[in-house]
Amino acid sequence: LSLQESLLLKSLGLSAKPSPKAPIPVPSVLWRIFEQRRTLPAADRAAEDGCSLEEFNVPGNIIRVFADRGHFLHEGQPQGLLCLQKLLYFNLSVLEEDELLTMAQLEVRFSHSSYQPSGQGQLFELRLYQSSPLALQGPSPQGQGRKLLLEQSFAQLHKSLLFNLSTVAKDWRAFGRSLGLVLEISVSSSEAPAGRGLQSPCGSISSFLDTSLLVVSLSPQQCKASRSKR
Amino acid sequence: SAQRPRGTASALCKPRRLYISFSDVGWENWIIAPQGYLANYCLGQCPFPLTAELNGTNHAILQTIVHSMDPKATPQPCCVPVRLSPISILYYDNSDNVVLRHYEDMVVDECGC
Repeated sequence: LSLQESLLLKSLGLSAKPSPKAPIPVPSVLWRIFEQRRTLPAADRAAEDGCSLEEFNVPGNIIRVFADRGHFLHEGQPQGLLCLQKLLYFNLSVLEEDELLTMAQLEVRFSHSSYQPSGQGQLFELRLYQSSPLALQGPSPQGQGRKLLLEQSFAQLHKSLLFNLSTVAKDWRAFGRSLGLVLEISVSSSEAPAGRGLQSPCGSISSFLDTSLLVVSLSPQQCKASRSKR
Repeated sequence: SAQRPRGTASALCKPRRLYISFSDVGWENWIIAPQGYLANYCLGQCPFPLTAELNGTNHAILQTIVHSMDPKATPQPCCVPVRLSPISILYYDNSDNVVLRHYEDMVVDECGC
């Protein structure tokens, strides 16, 4: 039976039977796509191209959501304008060698939005740095060995922010590394702390919840049927 | 030919219901959804003459003729899946990541000889 099972797992693209230890809740985007496909009529399901994902408009037949395995470098009381600094770490080594990574999207989530009826939400600045592998091992990846990937101002009106990291993830995967990033959220310099009265300058950023990385990849092993049809 | 193949309709090659429950194979702790699915399987005879409903290949048609002449030397053609459809499976991998994966050829929709 174990030989049969391992053969079956192999044909499903798994080297061994997974045994999850601390499973995260299933992200809503995955439930939504799963339900959409499950409710398709049989004829439509058979005609579906199993090697592309309409939802993201990219080739792929596997969607993974990686939980962040990093840690906080700074949270709580603001240091100057800096409200939050966190090392983000995503282990991309679980992708099989023959899998082609086609998309990576970072989600930064907050537990609630802080919509202000006046439309004058507090302004923050988000910076995302690529951390060097060496910096990932050290206690503080500040300063040297990091490269600014993106910078964006935002008013926290939404529960999550999405960033396309496809190019970075492809590059890192090509070098066989896991993806290490540093996330910084600070109060916009135009928002003088003194002008906010007794409120904490970091305000609603305390509702920061977590980050995750959605990765789409294509396993050629499961695309044989569609290729031959074409 | 309007002649019906030998054997009763229920004995002819066609899809049969098979529900696969992942808990039956001990996979319930890592597969999130579905908990099981209607996979079906093919079973039945492919007797001479092969009608259109039996989805016979040219080879199968010839094999049934040869079989009817000498059943001991040549077996009847096999009843096998000819159209399958995919399913998606949502599961946890060994690193506790959530994975949604699309698998081809998981459900038997049609059988043939």
